[in-house]
Amino acid sequence: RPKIIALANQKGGVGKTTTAINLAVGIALAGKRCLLVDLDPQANASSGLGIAIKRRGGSHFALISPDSTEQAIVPTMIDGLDILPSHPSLVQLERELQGTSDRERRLQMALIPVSTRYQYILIDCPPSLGLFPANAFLCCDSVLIPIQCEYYAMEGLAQILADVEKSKRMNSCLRVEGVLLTMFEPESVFAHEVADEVRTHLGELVYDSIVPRDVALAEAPSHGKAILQYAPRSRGARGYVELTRELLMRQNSN
Amino acid sequence: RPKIIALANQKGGVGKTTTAINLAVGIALAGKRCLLVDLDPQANASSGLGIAIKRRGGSHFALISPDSTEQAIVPTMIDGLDILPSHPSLVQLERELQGTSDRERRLQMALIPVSTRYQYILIDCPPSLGLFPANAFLCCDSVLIPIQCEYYAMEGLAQILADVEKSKRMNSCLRVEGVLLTMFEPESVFAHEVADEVRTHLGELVYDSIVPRDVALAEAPSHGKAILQYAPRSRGARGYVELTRELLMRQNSN
Ligand SMILES: Nc1ncnc2c1ncn2[C@@H]1O[C@H](COP(=O)(O)OP(=O)(O)OP(=O)(O)O)[C@@H](O)[C@H]1O
Ligand SMILES: Nc1ncnc2c1ncn2[C@@H]1O[C@H](COP(=O)(O)OP(=O)(O)OP(=O)(O)O)[C@@H](O)[C@H]1O
Ligand SMILES: [Mg+2]
Ligand SMILES: [Mg+2]
Repeated sequence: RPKIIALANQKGGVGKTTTAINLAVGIALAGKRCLLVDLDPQANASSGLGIAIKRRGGSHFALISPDSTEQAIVPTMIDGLDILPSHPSLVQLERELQGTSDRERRLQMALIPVSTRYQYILIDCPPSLGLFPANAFLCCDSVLIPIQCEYYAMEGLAQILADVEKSKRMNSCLRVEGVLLTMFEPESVFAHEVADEVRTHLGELVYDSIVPRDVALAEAPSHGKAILQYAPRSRGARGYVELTRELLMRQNSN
Repeated sequence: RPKIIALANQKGGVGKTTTAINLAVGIALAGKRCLLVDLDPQANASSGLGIAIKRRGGSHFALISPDSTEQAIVPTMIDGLDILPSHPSLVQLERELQGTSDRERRLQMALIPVSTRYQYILIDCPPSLGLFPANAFLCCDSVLIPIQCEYYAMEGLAQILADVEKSKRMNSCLRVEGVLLTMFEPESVFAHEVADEVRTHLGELVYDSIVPRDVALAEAPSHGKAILQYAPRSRGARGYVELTRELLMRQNSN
């Protein structure tokens, strides 16, 4: 059975997609078979990995009928990493599923046919606490929460932690995988204050690894590449290499 | 009748709330009576203007019963600016409204009782193309789209423009108020490339005013202040003063 981790935070623009892509690539390069599920209608994880527009829409088909998941999966340029790409049509699907009784279990059913093929499945969520994050929380083992060291992101942390807690009623093994500080600017006093506050409140849950603000991370997706392919010696790449190592080590010790 | 402008972009973290707060303050300081409607369950606009948690929830009550709007409105510390604050309970409300026939007209009905009191109404939207942005698009005159000069934000622009276009079927006078380049880093070649591309595609729709990346804009909300109160001589403040002036001038010439 694969380890399933959702990347979630209803606060927008905190680095969910950037972390999902670069962690998935890190895990695949470490020799584990990995599937990245793009559950965001924006389809940023799909375009950031260079998946052509006409090949997107996999996650839409899979949520409608679980036995189409296998052929909806697309390989990436990284050996060992596949993706279930997304499509803006997920916006309509969210509306259509609202009346159905199993609407929150769709992703769980969709992943059953393929789960023996992967050791890790990462799910990139849209910035909300709506139907798609709910689907992710019901089928994943844990939630990785990227957070910027800024005021609004701090305020939102209580909401996402409460939402994970609530989802435990439907998925008893759900827990927080970790909290990742992203876009960190070491020269900003304010960022250090927020980081200290997060560590005081959440202690061990916060990764030692910190991802700095690095323009290379914003440029890489425009080339359809992960940071390790685009700028392997950049500070952003080092941050995600360290995170991958720390996350894999935490699996072994659990 | 007030001019109603929605701040919308399904891409997260592009500066919707920061623009909504600082533009609303700019408009009030220019002598116009302004109402800021916080339609995001994150309630960032409410906390960024220092509204105490126990006084939030206004927009929730107003969407349930329009005649409660008046007493749900709260004054801010800026003379001439009021706010209809938000609350995380909006997440549940979005689910509850899904089955009702008038779910997309709720905000329109809620604003009727108070519209004679204001010359401008700004609506801060959550990062989605769901029920609350749909409510905003059906009652507003125009949509102001903040955008970061980064790859994912560019990709998302086509989606939000298509969504505005679609909403014209239900609200014939809807148009794009303008596209604002935010968090601009003048020393980044990539940012200039993206900015040039946006201007080539959208021409006049893009404001001349550009808001630079400025840490003062990230710090201000933790003090419950707008940038003009927190750091009036900062580059961020100058950017929003220029935007306010340009937006008000465009109203006169239309
Ligand atoms: N460490 C970093 N340094 C600089 N830029 C970054 C970094 N991480 C992400 N970015 C850029 O910041 C923007 C926001 O990141 P990203 O899209 O990954 O966030 P998100 O949480 O997935 O957003 P959304 O809420 O819209 O899904 C993107 O343009 C991305 O390229
Ligand atoms: N010009 C700027 N320079 C530096 N930081 C900024 C700037 N504008 C906004 N910020 C900060 O960036 C973060 C994102 O901005 P903001 O919350 O306004 O975006 P948003 O689009 O409203 O996000 P969401 O999609 O979650 O609603 C916030 O922490 C904010 O304080
Ligand atoms: Mg994303
Ligand atoms: Mg916002």
